[in-house]
Amino acid sequence: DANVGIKDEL
Amino acid sequence: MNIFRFAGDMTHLMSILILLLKIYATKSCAVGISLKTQELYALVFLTRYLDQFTDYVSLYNSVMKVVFIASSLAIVWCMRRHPLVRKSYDKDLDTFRHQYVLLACFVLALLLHEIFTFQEVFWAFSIYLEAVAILPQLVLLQRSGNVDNLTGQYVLFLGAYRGLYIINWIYRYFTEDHFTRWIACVSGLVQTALYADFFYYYYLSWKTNTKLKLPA
Repeated sequence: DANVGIKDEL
Repeated sequence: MNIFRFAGDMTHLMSILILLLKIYATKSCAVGISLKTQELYALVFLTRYLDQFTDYVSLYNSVMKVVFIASSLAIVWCMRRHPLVRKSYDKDLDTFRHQYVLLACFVLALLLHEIFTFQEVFWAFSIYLEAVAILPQLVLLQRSGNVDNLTGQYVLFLGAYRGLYIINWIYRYFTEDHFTRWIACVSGLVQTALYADFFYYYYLSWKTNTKLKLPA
């Protein structure tokens, strides 16, 4: 799902 | 972005600023600071933010990544090169064999990751490494017995940052559908547990108003 690719947390 | 994560990032930033303050305010002395922990943190940021130039998330995200990488490298450089600081760094006390930790985290990242790509494996590596990066520092504090208050506050803020991140994950779990960050969550829990004993002694020293002593 989309969440896996983008790491939006530091 | 939720308030817990923002607060977590700010306390994380505060911990780094406290360390920079300690090094400069105490006439550039690094007593009680583990260079190995600082090197591990620099590596955590360098391996985690590989996506800095490929995936743009937000201005805040990009700016904070640069700040974390720059400040952690500045601390390592300072403790290695700065003529005064490096003299006060006690390498005979900072003897934690961190290369084993590096190897263990890398092997674990090769086994446990979300997708088997260069970036993802290094991201998982950085998550595992961050969980154990504080160990040399905690060992150094136990060896040196007394903890000066700036170093104590440094570890306290680091623990607060991870604690806030755990609340952030709980919050996101309930508010976002398919929020699955098991690697970061489990590793974050392990990391916060590592701080728990330090918190306990810190709280005791604060309560009994005595100097913070860690059992050797």
